[in-house]
Amino acid sequence: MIEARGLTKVYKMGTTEVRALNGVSLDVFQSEMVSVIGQSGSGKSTLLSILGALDLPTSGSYKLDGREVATMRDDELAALRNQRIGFVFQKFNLLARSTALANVELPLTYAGVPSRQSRKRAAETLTLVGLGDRLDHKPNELSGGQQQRVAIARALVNNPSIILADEPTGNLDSRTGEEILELFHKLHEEQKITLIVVTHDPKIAAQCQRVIKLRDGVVVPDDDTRPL
Amino acid sequence: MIEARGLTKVYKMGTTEVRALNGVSLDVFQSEMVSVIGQSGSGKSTLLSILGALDLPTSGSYKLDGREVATMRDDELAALRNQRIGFVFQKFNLLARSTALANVELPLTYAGVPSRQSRKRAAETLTLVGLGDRLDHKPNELSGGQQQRVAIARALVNNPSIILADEPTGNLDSRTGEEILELFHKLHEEQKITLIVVTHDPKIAAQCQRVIKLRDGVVVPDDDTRPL
Ligand SMILES: Nc1ncnc2c1ncn2[C@@H]1O[C@H](COP(=O)(O)OP(=O)(O)OP(=O)(O)O)[C@@H](O)[C@H]1O
Ligand SMILES: Nc1ncnc2c1ncn2[C@@H]1O[C@H](COP(=O)(O)OP(=O)(O)OP(=O)(O)O)[C@@H](O)[C@H]1O
Ligand SMILES: [Mg+2]
Ligand SMILES: [Mg+2]
Repeated sequence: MIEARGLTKVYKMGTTEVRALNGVSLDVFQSEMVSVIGQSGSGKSTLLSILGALDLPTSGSYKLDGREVATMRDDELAALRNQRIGFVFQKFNLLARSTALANVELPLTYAGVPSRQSRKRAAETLTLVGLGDRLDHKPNELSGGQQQRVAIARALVNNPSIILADEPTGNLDSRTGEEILELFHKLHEEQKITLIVVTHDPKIAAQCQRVIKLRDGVVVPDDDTRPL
Repeated sequence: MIEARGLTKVYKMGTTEVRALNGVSLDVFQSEMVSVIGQSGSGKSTLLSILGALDLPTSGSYKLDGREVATMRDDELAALRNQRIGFVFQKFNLLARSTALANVELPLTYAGVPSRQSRKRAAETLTLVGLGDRLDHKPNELSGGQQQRVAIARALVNNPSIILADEPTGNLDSRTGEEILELFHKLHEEQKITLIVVTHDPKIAAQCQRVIKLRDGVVVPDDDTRPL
């Protein structure tokens, strides 16, 4: 379903260049739940943003169900990002001047869902992540872990078939983190969602079907057991 | 050294109110290394910002070395925040248009350190946290964990006697997180720094001399062993 071949991402900075990805190839099959691990700076967020069609690689190919994402039309990409893929950003990327509810409603509004229905669905999803009593709080009126959960709720609200989550429990205590993980598992089992979770948490990695390891912008083969 | 009595923080939102802190009392002694743990939303960041003189409580008293912080003059507070306390924010609070080096230089510049010396010191501190090759990157040219480490470097650069760190390893893989923790330990042993670390990481809490637990805006007594 997800087929990446030879992905590179190179940033030019003056006379030097930073190779954030240096030739990444991987496959993720329909309904798999995989984790991506690796040291800080190893390329995880860069990889995830390419898989989420939010960024283009410098070179290499990325096919989603056989279709090369780099050749998709704008309207195709918009639908992909809005309805097919749910993306949880490492830095949340919430709208600062909107409430939790308005932030989570936004993808539904873009998908053309009528406002009464979108409001209800957004409230339910926020309740699912434990924020039923924080609907009208703006991001700066929420704790770090609450903001993170708003970002998670927003990624789930359009019933995506693929969830790409960038360190979704980094700001959560272990109990709240487990609740989020249980939610992901439930979606995975009940709705057969495909999940790719970038994580620093070995407990999450242990619960995934497969672990993809990155080191310095490349995938580490399973038999390479040096520390990351 | 740090003496908090009956701290409350109440946010009024229309007709409701949120009690982020509901009567917190605690002491932290010179050169102690304590961790603060508790569920998402339990009041940890709110407490830390009051202890860092970045916010005032709604009621209660906070004394630093016997001096009530709420009665300090502006210049006293400025010196306290700039030179005595190093604060690592949960959301980093970096200047988006400045490089890592410029971000870390800023507290030194405010302290009146000449620019050649401040530039050198900032570069050394960034190297200490593993970012020696990222000095000229702006925050959006850095990974999440790299931004977190810039925030840590900025908190250390003026040689503070108190470090208040809000989830300093939340975006770091375990190896990089251990390196940061080792750095804190080193500062604690060699320079007798007082550290208060808000953390979700039980490994960090285990390495501190004492663990302060928050639940719903109050400190949980040690003999209360219900889950947080
Ligand atoms: N400006 C505000 N207005 C209203 N409520 C607020 C405001 N700031 C924080 N809160 C609420 O106060 C409570 C405590 O927030 P705080 O940021 O201290 O939590 P925390 O323990 O740091 O959580 P986390 O582990 O998620 O970072 C939260 O429930 C939050 O929703
Ligand atoms: N716009 C940019 N310009 C230059 N370098 C960049 C840019 N964006 C990212 N990088 C570099 O690319 C590398 C990979 O970044 P990425 O955000 O993918 O890392 P990561 O694995 O997600 O790290 P973390 O665990 O800290 O979040 C980093 O070393 C970073 O400094
Ligand atoms: Mg990242
Ligand atoms: Mg917090």
